[in-house]
Amino acid sequence: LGRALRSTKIRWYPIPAALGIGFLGLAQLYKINEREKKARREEEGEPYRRKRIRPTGPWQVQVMSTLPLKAMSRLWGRFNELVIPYYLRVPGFKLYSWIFGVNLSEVSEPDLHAYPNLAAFFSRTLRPGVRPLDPNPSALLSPADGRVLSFGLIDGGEVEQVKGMTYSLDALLGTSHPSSAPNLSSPSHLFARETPAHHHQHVESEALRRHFAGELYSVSPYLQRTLPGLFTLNERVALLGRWRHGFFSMTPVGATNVGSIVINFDAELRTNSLLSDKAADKSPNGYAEATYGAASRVLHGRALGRGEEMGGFRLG
Amino acid sequence: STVVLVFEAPEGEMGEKEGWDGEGQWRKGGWNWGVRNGQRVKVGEALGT
Repeated sequence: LGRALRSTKIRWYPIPAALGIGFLGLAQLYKINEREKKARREEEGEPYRRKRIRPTGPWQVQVMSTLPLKAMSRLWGRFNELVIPYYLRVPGFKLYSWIFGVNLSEVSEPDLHAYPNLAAFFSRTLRPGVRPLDPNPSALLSPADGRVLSFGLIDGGEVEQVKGMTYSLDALLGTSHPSSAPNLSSPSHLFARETPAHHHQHVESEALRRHFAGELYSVSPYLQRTLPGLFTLNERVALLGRWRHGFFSMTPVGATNVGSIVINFDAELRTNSLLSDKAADKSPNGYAEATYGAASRVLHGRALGRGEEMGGFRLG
Repeated sequence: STVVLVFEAPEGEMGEKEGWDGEGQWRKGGWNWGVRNGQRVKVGEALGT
């Protein structure tokens, strides 16, 4: 090797090094300049532009906030729309029901082959009569099957979350409520729900909708305890309306694996999609608003009956 | 997937029942919670009155 090296003739070429170094210098300068410009534009130009909210919290949350949750959620959605082979459907859905505690005798379609994929099974409907409405006319009904996470009184616009975390009502619902601002005596109510992914209206009321694009963190009780203001970070749809005692709102908050929120009387709503992010970003308040005034001139909103199914979560 | 309900409740004292009080006044009654934290509920069940 030594002899080979010594015997090889070394010839020096004037590689246009100056050119290369010059090019690298220019590229670097251009990049720094661009970055300065972008930072300046963010500072001054658009006060309303929704700054990416970086969640604070323990390292788990930092790790989660670096994950491409939206991309994963869309991928998960695509996966759930894959058609399941005919003979795998019954064992597959029986396994799913066993894991998630689904009572198959309540499902409206007894033949499980009828569901082509998991997304369809996730949005199955219940047989009529399996969820009777409480007969008491002054009762507020539960909008979904689920577990009560926390409830209480709103004090000064601060909603008490699980384990003492609080977040502001305006951050959750957006400011300038359509009707009288909720008085301090109004209780709030949090909810976690499981499948089936349908929501029912709890009382007579009418609604308008605000769609907040946002993150898709899982809204598991664990994350609710660790991520302050989780509900104001996640993608959500705030339905604002009125009932006989004043202001009423219902806000389904999206989650990683579920992702999409569907409202039966709102064909244009698209959550968990690039379009929705752009629409929400463009609006000065950071959410896209739709009013259902045309639906009922008298009520200035969409009238919803007691126990009426109004939509729910969809996979993907 | 979580649902947050925020609403205004009747003016009366929390937990006050509707009906005639000692001075012959009709009390509208206040809001009464019908659930507790961690409780499982199903569609259509009363959360409160």
